[in-house]
Amino acid sequence: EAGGKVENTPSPIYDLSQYYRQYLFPQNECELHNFWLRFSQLKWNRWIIAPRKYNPRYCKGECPRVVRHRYGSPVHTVVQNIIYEKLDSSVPRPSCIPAEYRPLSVLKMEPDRSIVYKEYDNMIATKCTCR
Amino acid sequence: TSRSRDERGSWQLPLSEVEASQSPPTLLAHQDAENGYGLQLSLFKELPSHSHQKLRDRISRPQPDSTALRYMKRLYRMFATKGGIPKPSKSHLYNTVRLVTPHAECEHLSKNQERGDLHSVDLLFNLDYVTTLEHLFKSVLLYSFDRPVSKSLAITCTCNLLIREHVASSQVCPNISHAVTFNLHVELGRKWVEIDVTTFLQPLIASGKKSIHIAVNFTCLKNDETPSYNMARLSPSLLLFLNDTSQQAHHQWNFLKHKRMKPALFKQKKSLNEEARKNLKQGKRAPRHRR
Repeated sequence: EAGGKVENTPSPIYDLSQYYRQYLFPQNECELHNFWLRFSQLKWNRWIIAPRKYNPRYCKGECPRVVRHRYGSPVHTVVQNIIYEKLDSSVPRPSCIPAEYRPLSVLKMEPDRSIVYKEYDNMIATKCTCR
Repeated sequence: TSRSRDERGSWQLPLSEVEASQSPPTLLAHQDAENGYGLQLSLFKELPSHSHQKLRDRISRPQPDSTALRYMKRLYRMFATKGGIPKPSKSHLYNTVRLVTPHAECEHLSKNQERGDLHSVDLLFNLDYVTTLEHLFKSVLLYSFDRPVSKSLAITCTCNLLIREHVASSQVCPNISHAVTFNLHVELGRKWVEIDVTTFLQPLIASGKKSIHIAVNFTCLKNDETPSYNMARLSPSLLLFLNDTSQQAHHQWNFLKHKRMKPALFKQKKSLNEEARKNLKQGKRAPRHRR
């Protein structure tokens, strides 16, 4: 404005890293998070001997518009995203969920007091996707 | 219950206070002299018929043995990382290992043996929790010493295994017998001895039997140099290496096979954002990618 007041202009960014964070790398994006779970918290330590705790991890965050390249999402996810944005906002946006897992070895005690070592599949999330 | 023996080597089974107050019925069978076996004492711990579940559990269902627990914990450390991830192994064709302690025991003590030590034990193993989807890969009788071997041993033993139950598939031969002769060499400091009985138990477990009654008979040659350490006096556990084919179990061999066939899928190509972010943290410029 003529009075020298500046309005409706974005805050100047002098730091390149800030620029990247704000425009190229949005906050709260879909990614893996740690959560160390102790079996004693669930009272499962009565039959699970080992491990005493483990990190199953979980996926949390917002799914961006561009999901194919970064998250390996199927084409259907892109289509659903477009429907949400352009046509019908009641159609849910893609969710941030695990895409790949790792196994976990467990040592536990059966009711007859025999001891068993077993490898369970899909116990630890290793990668997130938007779907 | 704990077992003790007197200095002469005969066995006694002291009862705990609980068992003494409510002692389960025992069977004392005396063999006829005509059979040539002399006097044998057969002690068989029977399960009480009344509904004292805790007592039944204590007697019939052995508490987790500390030695067995120690063995399985050691096995766990061998097979898994500190984070609990199964270690990759090309020879790892099983994803389940079960250690079963005897459900009941029947000891046969023979006296007046001129050569070696003869010791026969009837063992009953409960396999209720072995599912039909768990296929046997290997089975082992596991003997553990209550203390590490103080001196290296090299002895020759003959182990006879006999299944006591009637096998429906074989009307002619109701019992299955298996003899194993081996030279036992126990190194200094060892705590366990494993005897492979896979071929012996394979048909039984494959048929889905929920309990196995085995008579184990040991004969070891003894000389002046051999200490009085007698493995036959120890009660073995049954170790089963199984391949669980259910969906919840991890099939490492399929995982390794798939990884070899399609390596590109598992080499996660870092995205531009991740790589650039990493460079930012390190104070580097974002990389330029060639067309």
